[in-house]
This record gives sequence, structure tokens and C-alpha cells, in this order.
Amino acid sequence: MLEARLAQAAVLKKTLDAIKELVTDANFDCSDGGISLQAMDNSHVALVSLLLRADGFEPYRCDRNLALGINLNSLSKVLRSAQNEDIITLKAADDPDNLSLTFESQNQDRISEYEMKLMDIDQEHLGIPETAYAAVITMPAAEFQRICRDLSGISESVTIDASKDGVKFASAGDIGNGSVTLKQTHNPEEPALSTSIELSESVTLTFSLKYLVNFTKATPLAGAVTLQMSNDVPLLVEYKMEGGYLRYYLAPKIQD
Amino acid sequence: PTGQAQMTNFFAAS
Repeated sequence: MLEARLAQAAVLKKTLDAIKELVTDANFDCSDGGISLQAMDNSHVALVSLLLRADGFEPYRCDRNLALGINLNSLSKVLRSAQNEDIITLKAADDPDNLSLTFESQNQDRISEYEMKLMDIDQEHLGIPETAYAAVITMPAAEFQRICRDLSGISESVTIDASKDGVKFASAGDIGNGSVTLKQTHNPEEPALSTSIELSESVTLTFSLKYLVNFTKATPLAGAVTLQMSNDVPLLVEYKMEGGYLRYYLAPKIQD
Repeated sequence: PTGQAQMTNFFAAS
């Protein structure tokens, strides 16, 4: 059986908000290491990979591996009934038909109990190769969100150019063009506000802004975001949170 | 390759 108690409902609520528009149904794979999810988006050009490590729960118990097939929209509806500060407990039996969710207020004067039906999802599990990326850019998550949102007003796509001079986000569309260049900065008091660029070679790739804007729905989960790029492989956008991560992969657009 | 093929190739490479 699974029993996982999470001190802050907000983590799960924000995580769901960050993936539910890309993925409709997915298996939550539960093992003694924690709860993970891996799913392609409906158009098969983006992949979502979530890990909530066991040590992020207190307590966490999972006797044998379980795949909980969940409709993310349904889970999101149930989680709307949880306050951000509530303590959430997830429970499932071995070979479960239902997932049980309990929301307790901080002072335990209110306990809400929900049961959600599970579904059978036959999901291909893709291997994610260990990759040494040519460019690794870490920047404030809010800055990345702002850039994607602003440039999506200009064009459907953005070209990200990482070089030793900085990282340039550029879009061109019918109404004109625009770009934002970030230089490396170091803010020792607020590391999450720094921008760092690690480069083994310059990389220039173009991506659909629709997807990037969707990925930035994870902004409330982390202060910083890391973009990792190499030529001809999918971009990795990673939000690290306490007790896990949310990663998105996106295939580059092919240049004419 | 299309975006789909790029994803498939990359994730199948592991």
C-alpha cells in the first residue's frame, strides 16, 4: 500500500497546475523512492517528468510499486478543495481502484476526505538519456516567464542563442521583432535572482512559445529555472523544488 | 526530422 503525507497542499496544487494543460491522463508511479510521473503531451513534442522524492513526505510508505492512473483534471478538481496550508495524505491499497485523499487544516480542526476513481492507463515509459548539454543557463524563473510571455505577443516561436556574451531570446513576427538578452549576473545575497551561463559551445535553437509559456506555469514552484540545450536534442527546462523536480523536454523547431 | 521524431529518437537512445 501507499501512504504519503505532505505538509503543504500547495506543493501538489501548484504541481498539478503546472502540468494539467499539457497532459490529460498519466500514471503516478509510486515506489519506495517516491512518486514520479512521466508523460508526453498530447501532440508528442513535449515530455513532462515529475519527481516527488520520498524524503519530501513525512511519513512516506510504499510497500510495493504502484501505478496510479489519474485523470489530471479530476485530481485538480479534488485538490481545489484543499487549502494551501492543509496537510495532505494520499493513500492507496495494493491493486487499487481508488486514491484516497485527506486534507487536514494546520490546527486539525477540519478534516476533509475524498476518494478519487483511478483509471487503467497503458503508458509507454520512455528512457531519459543522461545528457551532457552544451549550454546550461540558470535564471530567475519569473524572468523566464516574463520573457516568454512578452515574446509570445510578437511571434509563435523564440530563438534562444546561448553564447559567451549572454543568452539572447529573439522573436520575429508580422508586427515586428523583439529580443531580450541576459548577461551573467551574480547576486550572492539572492542566488535565485542570478543568471549563470555554463557553455561548452555556443548553441542556437528555436522553440514554440506556446509550449514554453505552458512550462512557465511551474514558476510558483521554484525561484530559479534551468534551461539546458544542445544542438539537435530536446531542450530541458527544469524547476527544482524542495523534495523533487519538475522537468519539461521540448523538441526544437526545424529551421527552414 | 519532425518534432515527434526528434523526441522519439532522443528518448529511445537511452
